[in-house]
Amino acid sequence: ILRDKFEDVFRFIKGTGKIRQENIEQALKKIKMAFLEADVNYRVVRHFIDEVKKKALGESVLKSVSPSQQFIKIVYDEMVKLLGTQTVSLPETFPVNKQTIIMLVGLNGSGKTTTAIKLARKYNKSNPVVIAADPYRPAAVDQLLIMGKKYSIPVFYDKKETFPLRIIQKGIKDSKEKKYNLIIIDTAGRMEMNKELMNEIKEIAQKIKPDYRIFVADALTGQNLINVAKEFQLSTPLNGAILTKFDSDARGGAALSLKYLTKTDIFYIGTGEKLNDLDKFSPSGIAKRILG
Amino acid sequence: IRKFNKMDRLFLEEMEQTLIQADVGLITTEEILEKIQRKNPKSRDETKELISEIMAGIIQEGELCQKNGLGVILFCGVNGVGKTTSLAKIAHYLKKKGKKCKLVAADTYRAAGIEQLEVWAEKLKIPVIKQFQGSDPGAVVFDAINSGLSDRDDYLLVDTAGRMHTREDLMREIVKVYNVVLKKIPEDHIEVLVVLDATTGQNGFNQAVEFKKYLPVQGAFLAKYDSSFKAGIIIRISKELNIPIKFVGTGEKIEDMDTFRKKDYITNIF
Ligand SMILES: Nc1nc2c(ncn2[C@@H]2O[C@H](COP(=O)(O)OP(=O)(O)OP(=O)(O)O)[C@@H](O)[C@H]2O)c(=O)[nH]1
Ligand SMILES: Nc1nc2c(ncn2[C@@H]2O[C@H](COP(=O)(O)OP(=O)(O)OP(=O)(O)O)[C@@H](O)[C@H]2O)c(=O)[nH]1
Ligand SMILES: [Mg+2]
Ligand SMILES: [Mg+2]
Repeated sequence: ILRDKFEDVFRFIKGTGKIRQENIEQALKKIKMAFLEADVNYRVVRHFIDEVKKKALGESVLKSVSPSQQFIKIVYDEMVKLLGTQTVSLPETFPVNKQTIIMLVGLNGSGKTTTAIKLARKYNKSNPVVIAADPYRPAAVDQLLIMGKKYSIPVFYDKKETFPLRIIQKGIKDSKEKKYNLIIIDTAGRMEMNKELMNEIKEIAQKIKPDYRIFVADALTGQNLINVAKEFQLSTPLNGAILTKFDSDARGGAALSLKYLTKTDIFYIGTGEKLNDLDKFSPSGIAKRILG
Repeated sequence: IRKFNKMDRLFLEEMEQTLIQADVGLITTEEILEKIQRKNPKSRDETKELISEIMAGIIQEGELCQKNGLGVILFCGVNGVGKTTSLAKIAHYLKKKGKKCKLVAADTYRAAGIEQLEVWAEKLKIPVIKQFQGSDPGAVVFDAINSGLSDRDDYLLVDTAGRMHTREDLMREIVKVYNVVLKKIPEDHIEVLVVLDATTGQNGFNQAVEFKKYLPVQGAFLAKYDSSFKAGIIIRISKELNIPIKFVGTGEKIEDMDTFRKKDYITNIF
């Protein structure tokens, strides 16, 4: 773990008693390694290293008694600063006198459909319905119907309709009649450079005006996640993100990059395939995990 | 980095950034850059060429194993990487070559795992062996092998449920499925393909390590290569795990698949 990595860097500092430039370079290199192994974006790493270097060479550290502990504290504080100290999340419940619309978007296979069902369960008290707006993927509608039936979550679908926008419009009309308060729209996976599919999302967002547009990405995603998020952001301003597959051994550096470079709040993390595997995003928890 | 003048040092940092952002990973990037420095290239173009040569020396291509008699191709990988879709693409590819195939719906866990494969089987006009959600995947495979042997099929393509490589119980489950095949099919007639998602970062290496630990992984199918990701992780996977990349997925349609060519892959990194 990171603490052990720093122990040997600072072991010889205890002898000379001060953090010098050379010690810092070694320690920073270890941080760089840890972050890149954790899939933190290269640009975020560069910025982070610069900030930590400035603070670590500052007067207060040079006078400190335990350099390694002080150094780790600087790193940790800087991370929490990037990740945000508060848990920004969706409201506890949604208003009962109107419809709140949540739209989930993201790359193929990131976990949108599963997350739609998890969200519906989490907000069970808000009378939710999931709209099956993916007419492309084979058996995508069946996937929702099977989960909906298993967990008693209402699913609106129209297997004859091939236009997602029309499915959603019909679904919203139907939801108003049935007095559902929370409408969760599951959309098809798409690559951010597919102009046609990105325009589709843009049009849906413009016509439907969802209250929340949430980017669903998996925690295993590599360096380019930021560019993907930015493209989705251009098609429809994102309110927040949900990062799935945190039950893997991926350290989740994507969270740091997403938060820092796109200022997107992370509402939840997915921690498994089951209905309840949706946890609130904890900045300090993720900071510890990225640091290893 | 000391041997280079300041101008070249900047260029090396630029190269480091390019490789890291391509998900090559820090360890492999440093190994490559170290080799570069020892060769002392005189120009930027020469540096790029050297890096390409080094990568070409590391990256392994491969073909599907060809054998007479029934062959079984087992698709494994973590959740959502593209196993089911990639399997359908390989079935299409084999069918075009005149091979008689059956699809095996051994993802008995995920909602509509079976239905999704059935849609592909129908599109391809080839049979699918299935039971129902919750049945034992080994039992489905057992039925499939009997059917494949009696019908003298060329290939059975086995779809499995997505599983996190960190779940020992799920990894042992897929070993059980493999062992069911091994009971009736000789080892050299079974091909284990790990499906990797091109959008995955360093975790792709961990995935490959674990699947190789439990199963004799003979190759990788790199799905979603039509994404904006460079899948640099396959360099380390090829090098340290000896796993050749056999195919790339380039879209969601049945024909969106190519044989993996390292020359094109390396060009794409830059
Ligand atoms: N281990 C784990 N698996 C997950 C998680 N979230 C989703 N999955 C699994 O990931 C796979 C893909 O999930 P889906 O919900 O189908 O993903 P999707 O984004 O709707 O996929 P497309 O609609 O094809 O773009 C499934 O096997 C899910 O069970 C998670 O947090 N942890
Ligand atoms: N653009 C693109 N999408 C792909 C590719 N391969 C698969 N997909 C998409 O990725 C998503 C997941 O594909 P699946 O085949 O269901 O993945 P899987 O590994 O079987 O998923 P699980 O069984 O849930 O673990 C679907 O939306 C596919 O259409 C590819 O090469 N390119
Ligand atoms: Mg889906
Ligand atoms: Mg599948």
